[in-house]
Amino acid sequence: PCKARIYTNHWAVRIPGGPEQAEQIASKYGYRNLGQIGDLKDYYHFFHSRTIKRSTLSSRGTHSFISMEPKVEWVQQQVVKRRTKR
Amino acid sequence: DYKPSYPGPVQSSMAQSNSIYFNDAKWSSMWYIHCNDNIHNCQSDMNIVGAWKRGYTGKDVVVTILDDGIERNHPDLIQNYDNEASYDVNGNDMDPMPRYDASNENKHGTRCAGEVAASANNSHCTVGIAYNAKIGGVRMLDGDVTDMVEAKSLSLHPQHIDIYSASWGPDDDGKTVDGPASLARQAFENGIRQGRKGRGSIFVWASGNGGRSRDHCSCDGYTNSIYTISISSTAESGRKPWYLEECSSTLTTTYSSGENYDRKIITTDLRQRCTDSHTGTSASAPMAAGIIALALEANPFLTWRDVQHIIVKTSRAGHLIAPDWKTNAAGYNVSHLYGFGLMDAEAMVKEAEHWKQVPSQHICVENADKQIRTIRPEHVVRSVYKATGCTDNANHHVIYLEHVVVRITITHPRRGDLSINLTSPSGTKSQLLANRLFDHSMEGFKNWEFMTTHCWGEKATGDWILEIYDSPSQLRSQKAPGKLKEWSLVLYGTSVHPYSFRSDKPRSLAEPQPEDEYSEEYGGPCHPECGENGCEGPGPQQCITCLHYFLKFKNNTRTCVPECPSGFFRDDKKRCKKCSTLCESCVGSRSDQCSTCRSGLYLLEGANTCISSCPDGFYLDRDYSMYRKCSENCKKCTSANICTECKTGLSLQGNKCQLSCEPGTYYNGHRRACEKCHTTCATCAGTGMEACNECASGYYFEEWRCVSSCNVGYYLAEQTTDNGDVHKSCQKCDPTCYVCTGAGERNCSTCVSGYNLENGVCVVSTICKDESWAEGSFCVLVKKNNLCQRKVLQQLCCRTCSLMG
Repeated sequence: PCKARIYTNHWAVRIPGGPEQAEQIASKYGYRNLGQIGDLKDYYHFFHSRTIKRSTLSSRGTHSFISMEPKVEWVQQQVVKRRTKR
Repeated sequence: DYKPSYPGPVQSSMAQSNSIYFNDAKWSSMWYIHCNDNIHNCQSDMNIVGAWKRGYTGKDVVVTILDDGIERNHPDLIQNYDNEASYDVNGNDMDPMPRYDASNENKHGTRCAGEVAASANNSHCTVGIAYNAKIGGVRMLDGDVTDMVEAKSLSLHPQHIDIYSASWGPDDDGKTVDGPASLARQAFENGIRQGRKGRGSIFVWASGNGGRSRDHCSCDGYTNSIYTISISSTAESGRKPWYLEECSSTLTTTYSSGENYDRKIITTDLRQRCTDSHTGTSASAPMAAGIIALALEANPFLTWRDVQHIIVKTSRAGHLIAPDWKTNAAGYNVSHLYGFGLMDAEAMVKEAEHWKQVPSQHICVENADKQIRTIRPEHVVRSVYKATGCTDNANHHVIYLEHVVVRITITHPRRGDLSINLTSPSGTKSQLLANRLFDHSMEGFKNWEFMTTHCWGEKATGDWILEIYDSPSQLRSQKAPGKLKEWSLVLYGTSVHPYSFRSDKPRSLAEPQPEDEYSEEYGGPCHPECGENGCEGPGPQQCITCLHYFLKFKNNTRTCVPECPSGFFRDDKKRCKKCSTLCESCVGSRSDQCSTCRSGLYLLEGANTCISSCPDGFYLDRDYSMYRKCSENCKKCTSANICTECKTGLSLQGNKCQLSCEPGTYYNGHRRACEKCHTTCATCAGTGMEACNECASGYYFEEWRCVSSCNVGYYLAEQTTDNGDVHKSCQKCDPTCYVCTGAGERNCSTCVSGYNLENGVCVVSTICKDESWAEGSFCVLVKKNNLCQRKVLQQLCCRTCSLMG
């Protein structure tokens, strides 16, 4: 099976400044903030509708400047993982 | 084959009589829950009914299944379904119902859920192991699974959900090395730190179905994590199922499917149905989750580590068949196939009832060994690290081990050719990695964390030996050999004995314990045989560690002894281990390691085995009560130097066996070969004509040699043996004859000088002169002793000697 990385249009970001700040930053860079990731405090699920849904290339564009945003501690574009049922 | 007692009026589910009966359709097929040895050869010792009888059915415990959804309206699930423990991550909504399609692909989660908490006594399908627990499902596999999807699932409502059960992972294709990425790792740590109000979420994981593709579950970061309880499977028979993977991070085992003739696991299925097609370690993980739910009901305050300690203490090798069962230095039996053995629900709830929380976890990251070593084909790289257990740092000091992790970076042209072992200071060897036939990757391992549970309870300090083997499975370029770049040990455990605060119970509760009078914290004196770590009571079976040796009983309890009793031997880990049944004393547990034998048996020299009858080639030495070897070449003997039968090709000479030579030859002991006899011999015992045993034809025995014709003074005599054979030999003539034709004095044919032959008799020929003084008794003696031929005597006794007769 293809071993290439498949990038999605979902991001995980870590913004210690709280939900409001996350909301601001999301809209500033064109993301939709889908809320906190589970029970992980300060981690948020961002979705970028104008990015290719599945690509072997990590996405470029102005939205990727989010990683330079000082209030953003960590950004990870989500990659599809091969998981099998046992 | 379980014959439910006919209900008449429907019995209550917890029947007052000895057996439990539910009216669920498949109840009678659930061998792994209700049968035990004495019912029609049924084999199940997870003792689930035993836990139920103690009143534990999972009440108030919340379990969720991370999978492809849950059919929450299934008649067997609807009653226990918990919305709060559910979510649809793939669809980003609250409803985890699976997506239905023709392939029925999304049945997995519903099947897992039924094993845990299908309702009991509702006439539907099956009965969950924790049939009163709350069950939820997270739909997260039915779409793109990303690090974030996993993190969301693993950290769903950690204050509400107690147990997360996952029956999935990286490909089990025997060539993947993958594990939780950063978010999922965060989720694990978050759950462990904060979940269940700080007691830690319980993550249960299926160890993998890659047996056929020679996969090794150490390459799966989820089962390798110390935060997950990795579960493997065994078939009803106790045999290893074809799909099972081995590794040292597996903690315990539950039943699952085996070969097609093995009985199956029953559970709920999509579209409100029932199935016995749920197989593999996928079926084992939820079963373990259900059992852990029973223990959490018995003691909701158990932390995530308490649960792992209880599993280690109560799981049992039982009838599980594995070639690598070993007992570690803490006295636990462990295998790479089944971890510490089959889960025992009843033993777990009993331990849980009185469990004292184990001391806080310490983590000791030993210094990395950064010395680069080349890994050459067919060679082993051995690296020894002297661990201190971080004695210099009170918050990280580890004396008693729980998990051990080896972080390792290796470059290598073909990862599948590598195998890695780790040996603890107590000598327990864990196989961290086995060769993987299909792993051609050149990526090596980058700071990969291998984990072993096999040193659980052992001491941390001392020499840890890492061994890396490179066994090329096919030709490889020699240009770039492998390199061990760096490795470090991470020791998890406690700085005080985990059970030293225990109040009342000895190490294991497999058997019901009489309420002993030490229900308070024990502060009294310890038994003299206790070691330096104190005790839980005055008896030798309540020591934490032993001064000399310890004897372990079937029910997992143990007692400290000054010496091992007869029938046991002591090994290098201060354990008294059983000799083979035939031995009285021994140096090992095999039957060929006896040093003395039980009465009626004798030690076979050289084989160190005990036998009752004396085999050929041996004789009984009563002084030493042993069978000793006969001398060389001897087939049967009565003592070391009395042979009674020789081996083929040899013949008995006296009490010895010698090479039996062809007739006409004899065995020369010096030259150790057969040599020709003298020409006059037909057979002989040695060289020369005096050594003949039989004469050649045409030759006759005369005294001890063979002659062609009798010499003077001998005549040819014939003897007929009993069987009619005629034997000829030269016999001596009568003394009065010089030459004779036969025996006696009447067959003389020639006389000695001074005698005349008269009718075959020799008479003295001399005239006697005057009467000699000696005539009388003296001369009679001379004549009786045939001395008349002597000249002097002849004259002296002339008259007597000349008389006839």
